[in-house]
Amino acid sequence: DSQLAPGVSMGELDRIAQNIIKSHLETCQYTAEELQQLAWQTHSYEEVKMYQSKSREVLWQQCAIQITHAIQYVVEFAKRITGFMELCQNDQILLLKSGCLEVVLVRMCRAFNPLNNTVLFEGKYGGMQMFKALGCDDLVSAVFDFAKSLCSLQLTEEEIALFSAAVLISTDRPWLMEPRKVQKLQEKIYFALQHIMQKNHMDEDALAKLIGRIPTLAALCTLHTEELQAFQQLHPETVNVLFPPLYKELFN
Amino acid sequence: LKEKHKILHRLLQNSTS
Repeated sequence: DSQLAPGVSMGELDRIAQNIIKSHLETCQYTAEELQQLAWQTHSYEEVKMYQSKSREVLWQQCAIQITHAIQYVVEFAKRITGFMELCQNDQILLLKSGCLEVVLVRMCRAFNPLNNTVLFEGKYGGMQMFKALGCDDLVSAVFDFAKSLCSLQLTEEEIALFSAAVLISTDRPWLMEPRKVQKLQEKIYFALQHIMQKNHMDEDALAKLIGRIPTLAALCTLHTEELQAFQQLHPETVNVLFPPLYKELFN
Repeated sequence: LKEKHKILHRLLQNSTS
């Protein structure tokens, strides 16, 4: 239980890390084994053509449903993190509202195959071309690029767990009521992540590289909001009537 | 914030699913 810094012991970091890793394993939507089994199940040529022939509204709705489903698992991830539930309700809502999509994007790298640039979507893997009908090629290709770059860091499940938590419990969100409390927790998570990454990676800069991806995560979320606003201008009834209520609450 | 995020607030309040 030696002290690493004032008020932080190795024992406490380990408890925080184990709690976060457990939460991640319980709420990650697909286990590593399930993903392994699905690995080379790709959508067929006919299935991809079927996605491409959908109307823009229908595919947007399908994607909104999948994103919302993933977000529900992220909410549960947060709820099982002891430190997160000790924050005030205002900050819990704020952190989830602003960070849930970023966490989904981090988690996405688990379900991304960098060997053929495919992502797990509705039960099988498919490439970017599957999403053509959305009409936001820039966003889709940026998301795929991000997933590929995250995969190249070869993060373990533990590292993905801790990095997801660090992205969620972020002091960069405006209007936090207790920013110092959030900062203390985030620092401990990064300490724990650093400790684990030093053991697992030859590259001393692995953590710095990972932190360096955070601006891209924020940019992807901004781009998503912009695309949604543009889509809603053209198809307000689709969004109002057919999109999941949680998706509208978070992004509208 | 709670008023504008009823669903999120409810998810946070509900017992673990």
